[in-house]
Amino acid sequence: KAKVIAVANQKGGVGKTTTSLNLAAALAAKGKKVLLVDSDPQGNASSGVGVFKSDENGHLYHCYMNNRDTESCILETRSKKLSILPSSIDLVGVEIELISLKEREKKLKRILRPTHGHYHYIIIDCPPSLGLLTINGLTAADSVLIPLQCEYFALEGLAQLVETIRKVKRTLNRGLYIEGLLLTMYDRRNRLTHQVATEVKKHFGAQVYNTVIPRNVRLSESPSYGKTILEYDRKCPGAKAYIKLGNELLRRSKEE
Amino acid sequence: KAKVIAVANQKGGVGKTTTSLNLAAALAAKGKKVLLVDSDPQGNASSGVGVFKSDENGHLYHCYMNNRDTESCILETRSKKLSILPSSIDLVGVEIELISLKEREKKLKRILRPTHGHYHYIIIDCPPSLGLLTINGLTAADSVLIPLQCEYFALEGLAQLVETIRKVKRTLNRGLYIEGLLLTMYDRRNRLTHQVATEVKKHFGAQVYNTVIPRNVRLSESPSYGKTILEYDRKCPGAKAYIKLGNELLRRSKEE
Ligand SMILES: Nc1ncnc2c1ncn2[C@@H]1O[C@H](COP(=O)(O)OP(=O)(O)OP(=O)(O)O)[C@@H](O)[C@H]1O
Ligand SMILES: Nc1ncnc2c1ncn2[C@@H]1O[C@H](COP(=O)(O)OP(=O)(O)OP(=O)(O)O)[C@@H](O)[C@H]1O
Ligand SMILES: [Mg+2]
Ligand SMILES: [Mg+2]
Repeated sequence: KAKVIAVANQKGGVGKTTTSLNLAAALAAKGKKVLLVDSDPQGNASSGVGVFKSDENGHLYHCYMNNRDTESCILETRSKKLSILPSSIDLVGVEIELISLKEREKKLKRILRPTHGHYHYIIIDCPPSLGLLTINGLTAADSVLIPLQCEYFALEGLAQLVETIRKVKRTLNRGLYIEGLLLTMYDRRNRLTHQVATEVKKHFGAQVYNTVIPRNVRLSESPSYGKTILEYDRKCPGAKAYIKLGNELLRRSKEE
Repeated sequence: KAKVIAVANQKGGVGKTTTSLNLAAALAAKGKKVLLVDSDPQGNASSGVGVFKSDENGHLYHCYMNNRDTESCILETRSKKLSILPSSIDLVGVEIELISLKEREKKLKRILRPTHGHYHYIIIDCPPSLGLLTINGLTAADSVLIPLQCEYFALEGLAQLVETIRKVKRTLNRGLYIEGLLLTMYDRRNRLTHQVATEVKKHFGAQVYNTVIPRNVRLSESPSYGKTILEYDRKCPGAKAYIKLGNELLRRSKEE
């Protein structure tokens, strides 16, 4: 059975997509079969692995609306062992269109169920909100990985995110737990970075990954070529950090 | 009559809140009476001007649900001539709670109508999505200011944002126009910054502000003290850039 990890944080621009696609690539490079699910209508994870929106291909919105089966919407990427269930701008409408559906929060869980046997890991990239698409991600997942930018506004939203995770755990997904908190865009020279990091470790202790992702311009360049960081520049600090994160995540899973 | 400007971009973390509150402060410093409307459930604009959520005070959610009149929810800030209509986490529910309301897109316009006589400018900070809260912001506004991070993913979402503005203009708010595109977190040393800036100027020409906002750590520190950049460090590059933006915006308004 696949392990399903939702990558979520309602604060915008904290590195959810960059983490989803590069962690997925790092796990695939270690020989794991990985499915990346792009549940953000912006579709950054899809274009970040070189898959561009086109109406011939199936995408997640078709699955939400029962127009296609999940398997037919999954595409291969250039990275061996990494597949993607791409997004579409139509996902913006899901919140309203599913309003009267009973158990509308469990839709993604049902969509992913037939794929469990084919993958070791399923990584879900969530949009910057706590609406129905993110709730579906949290309900479909075994655990939640929380990317956290070392900035004041990002810290402010953390309590709200943890509260939402608790609510989903209580009412929709009893087994849900926090996989870990990942410090992103970490800048050693910056006082604020250290203040935020200290604060987060105080509250979350061992749940904070030892691996931090440094601010590294190569990470923001690689999506413009439709490449993961491992394809674009395997030797840069950003690639090394995501490889290290993959190893740390695998090590922690073994210990469970 | 006040000029109403929505600050919007569904891409997360591009500087919407940082621009809303610091532009509002720059206009207030020039002697304009300004109301900052925080329509993001995260409430970053509210805490960025030192107003913390408390249930005694009224906030925007009360106005959406007709529990309080607008005036009673507006608070003064430490900056002279700058007032705020604060946010609340309850705004997350507005999308679903207003589902059956006729003209639910015009709610914010009606909420702000009684305040027009008291202000020169009303600045609306929008959340990172194209849902009902942002649509209300675009419908209540005379124009839209689009902060744009000089990164690939931010560029990718621009077509979708412009399309949404066009739709709102056609169906809900005939007079809506683009006030300008503001390049944020601009890093002169970074090749990607220049590539994105060139691309944006090619498509939007004179709509792109001459003023750019440099990446400046003081801008990310000031919110942790509940201060605008003008209060925190008036001499830093971030403060100078927002003062210059205020002047450019006032000059352009005169030419209209
Ligand atoms: N460690 C890093 N170093 C430098 N740039 C980064 C890093 N991580 C992400 N970025 C860049 O920062 C921007 C925001 O990252 P990203 O889009 O992954 O965040 P997000 O949380 O998915 O945003 P959204 O909330 O819009 O979904 C992107 O342009 C990305 O390329
Ligand atoms: N010019 C800048 N230089 C350095 N840091 C900046 C700059 N502008 C914004 N920031 C910081 O970058 C982060 C993102 O900015 P901000 O929160 O204003 O974006 P946003 O678009 O409002 O995000 P969201 O989509 O979550 O609403 C914040 O931590 C902010 O302090
Ligand atoms: Mg993203
Ligand atoms: Mg914001």
